[in-house]
Amino acid sequence: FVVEKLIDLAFLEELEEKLILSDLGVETTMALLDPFKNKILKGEPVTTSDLKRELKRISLNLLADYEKPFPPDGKPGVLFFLGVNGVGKTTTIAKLALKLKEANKKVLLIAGDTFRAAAIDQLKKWGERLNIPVVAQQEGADASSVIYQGLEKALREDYDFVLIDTAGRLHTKYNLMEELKKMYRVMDKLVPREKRVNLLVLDATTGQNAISQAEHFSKAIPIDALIITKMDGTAKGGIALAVSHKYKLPILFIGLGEKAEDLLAFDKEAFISAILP
Amino acid sequence: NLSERLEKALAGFRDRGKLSPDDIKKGLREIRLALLEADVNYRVVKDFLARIEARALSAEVLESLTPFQQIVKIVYDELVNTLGGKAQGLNLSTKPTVILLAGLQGSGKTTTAGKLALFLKKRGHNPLLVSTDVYRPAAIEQLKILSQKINIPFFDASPSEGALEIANNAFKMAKNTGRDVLIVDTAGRLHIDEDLMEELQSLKESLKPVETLLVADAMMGQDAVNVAKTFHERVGLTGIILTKVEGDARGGAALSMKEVTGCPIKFLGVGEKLEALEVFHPERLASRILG
Ligand SMILES: Nc1nc2c(ncn2[C@@H]2O[C@H](COP(=O)(O)OP(=O)(O)OP(=O)(O)O)[C@@H](O)[C@H]2O)c(=O)[nH]1
Ligand SMILES: Nc1nc2c(ncn2[C@@H]2O[C@H](COP(=O)(O)OP(=O)(O)OP(=O)(O)O)[C@@H](O)[C@H]2O)c(=O)[nH]1
Ligand SMILES: [Mg+2]
Ligand SMILES: [Mg+2]
Repeated sequence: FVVEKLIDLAFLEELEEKLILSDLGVETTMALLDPFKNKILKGEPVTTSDLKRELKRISLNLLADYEKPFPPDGKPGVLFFLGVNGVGKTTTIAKLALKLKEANKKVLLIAGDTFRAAAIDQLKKWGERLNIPVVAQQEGADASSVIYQGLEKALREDYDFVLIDTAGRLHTKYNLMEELKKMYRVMDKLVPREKRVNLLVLDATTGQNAISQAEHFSKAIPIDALIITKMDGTAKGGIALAVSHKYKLPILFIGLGEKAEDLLAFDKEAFISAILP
Repeated sequence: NLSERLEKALAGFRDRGKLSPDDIKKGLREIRLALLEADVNYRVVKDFLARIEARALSAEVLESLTPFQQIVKIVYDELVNTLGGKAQGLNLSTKPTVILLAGLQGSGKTTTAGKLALFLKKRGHNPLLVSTDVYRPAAIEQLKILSQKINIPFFDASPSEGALEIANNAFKMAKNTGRDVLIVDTAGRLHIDEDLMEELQSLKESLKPVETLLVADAMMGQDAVNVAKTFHERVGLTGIILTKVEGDARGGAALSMKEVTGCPIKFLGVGEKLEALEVFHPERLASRILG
C-alpha cells in the first residue's frame, strides 16, 4: 500500500520546477502553489494526494468551457483561422475539414493567405488530397476579396461549412492586424456572427509570448476558441492554461502530428494530467 | 524593466542606509522571475543566477551609491557573455560549402534558406538552393518561388524522389556549375521522431556540411532546451538561427539553447521578407531578455 506523505517546501520547489518547465508560467504557478506554501509555513499538514487532487481541481477550473455547439449550428458555419507565422493554421484547416467531411458535411476551403510563397498551393494540395474544393485567387490578391468570393460561393451552393485560411501574422504588426479587422468586417457582410467561429491557433512549443498573442488578437477581433498544435512534441503547452483562463478562451482541439487525421478534440483531464501527473 | 523591478522589490533599503546581503538575495529572486518570464529555461536560470550571485554579493554592489544599476549591469554583462561575446560568421571554407538547415516544424527554415542565399549573394557568393522536404505539400514550390524572387538558382526536384537523393544530386550540380555554396532546406521534424532524425543524420553524413544550423523560433518556451540539446547530440550543430525576432517575444529560449549546446547564435530572422536577416549581436538580445 502507499504511505501517505506530508508535503514540505522542498516538495513544492520540485513541483514548481515541473510546472514552470511545462510553460505554465511564473504567475500561474505561483497562484497555484502559494496557498499551499502558506499552509506549510503555518504548520498545517497537507498530504501529497490532497495537494495533487486540489491542484488538479483548480487547474481544471482555470480552463474555459466552450458554451456553444461546435461545429456551429447555422449554415454555412464559418471557421476562421488566425495566428502567428508557422503555428499550423493551414494544416489544422485540412484536419478539421476532413473531420467535417467524414461527418458527411459539404465543406469549402478559402485560401485567404495571399501573401506567403506557395501558401495557396499548399492549401490547394490539401484540397486535392481530401477531395474538398478550394476557393483561391493568385498570390498578391486582396485577402478580403478572396474571402468574400468564397463566402458568396458557399451561400450560393449551399455549403455546410467554410474554413478560411489566413496568412501568419505577428500580433505586433499594425497593418497586419488592420487587415485582420477588415477580413472580419467583410465576413460580417455575408454571414451573421453566430454562425462564425474565430479560431486562434497556438503552437504548443510557445512560451510566455502566447499571452501577448492572445492579448493582441483578441483586441483586433473577437476570438471564440483556441486550437493548440504540435502537442505530439515534448512541449506540454502549459501556457494554453494561462491563456484560456486569462482571456476566457476555450481550447477546442489539439494537433498531434502532420497528417490529416492528427487532430483530437480537447480533453481537459488528459491535458492537466500531462502537466500534473 | 529589471532596474524598476529591483527598485520596487528592494524599496526602502535606502532608509536602512545601504543594501544588505539579504536585500541582494531578494534582488536575485526578482532577476530569477524576470528571466523565467522571458522564457529562459528553469535550470539555465538556476545556473545563471549561481554565476552572478558572487558578483552581486560583492563590495562593488553593496558599497555602491547606485546598487541597482550595478546589479543590472552584472546581469547584462553575464547575458552578453553567455549569448556569445562577439558575432560569429559563417564558415565558408570548402567549395561548394554546404549549409544544412534543420529544425522543428514551422520554425522558418524555408524562408531562412532564401534569406541566407540572398545574404551570401550580396556578399559576392554564388549559392544554389535546394529543398529536401518531400513531405509538406508545396514545400519544394515554396523554396522555388523564393529563389525566383531573388534570382538564385534552384535545384528542382519532385517529392517522389528521396530527400537524400535530392541532396546528393544538388551537391553534384553545385560542384559542376561552380556554385560555391549549397544551401539545403530540410523538412520540419520533431527531435523525438526517430526516422526523421535518422534522415537528418544521413543527410549530414552524405553532404558533410561545414555549417549545420538549427533554425529556431524566438517565441519558444521551456522546451527549447530539449529541442536544441537533442538536435545537437544527434546531428551536431555549428550554429543557431533565431527567427521571428521582430515580434515581442523576449527570446529567452535563445539563451537556453546557447547555454546547453554551446553553439553560437549566428543570425536573427527579423521579418518575412528575404532581406530580413541580421547578423547576431548579443547586446541587443541581452537587453531584450532583460526587458
Ligand atoms: N508535429 C506537428 N507538426 C504540425 C502540427 N500542425 C502543423 N504542423 C506542421 O507545422 C508546419 C507549419 O504548418 P502550417 O500549416 O504551414 O502552418 P501555418 O500556420 O499555416 O504557417 P504560415 O501560413 O506560414 O503562417 C508544417 O510542417 C506542418 O506539417 C502538429 O500538430 N504536429
Ligand atoms: N515574422 C516573421 N515571420 C517569419 C520569419 N521567418 C519565417 N517567417 C514566417 O514563418 C512561417 C513559417 O516559415 P517557413 O519558412 O515555412 O518555416 P519552415 O521551418 O520551413 O516550416 P516547415 O517546413 O513546415 O517545417 C512563414 O509564414 C514565414 O513567412 C521571421 O523572421 N519573421
Ligand atoms: Mg499557412
Ligand atoms: Mg519549410
